[in-house]
Amino acid sequence: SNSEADEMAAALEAELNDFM
Amino acid sequence: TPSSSDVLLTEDAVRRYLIRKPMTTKDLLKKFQTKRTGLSSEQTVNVLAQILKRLNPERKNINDKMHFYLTE
Repeated sequence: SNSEADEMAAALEAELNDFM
Repeated sequence: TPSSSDVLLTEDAVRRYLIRKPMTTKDLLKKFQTKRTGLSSEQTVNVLAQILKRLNPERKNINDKMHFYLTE
């Protein structure tokens, strides 16, 4: 679903923000 | 069992997409949907994060959204 895609994108960005 | 229609979430596949055009995290996630890769949502996020950390792509904002891209 769209909200699941949003959640996954948010989780991915959170992981990357720790690094980049 | 794997078939030729399966999508593989690999560093090479991500690199090829990011060389072709800038993409947001959502764009990338659409390319590697769980129903096509057979991975869970959590696995997808973790694997994609590891790949992006290794590739260390350039970032730029397009329409106020952060996009990743790579040059050859």
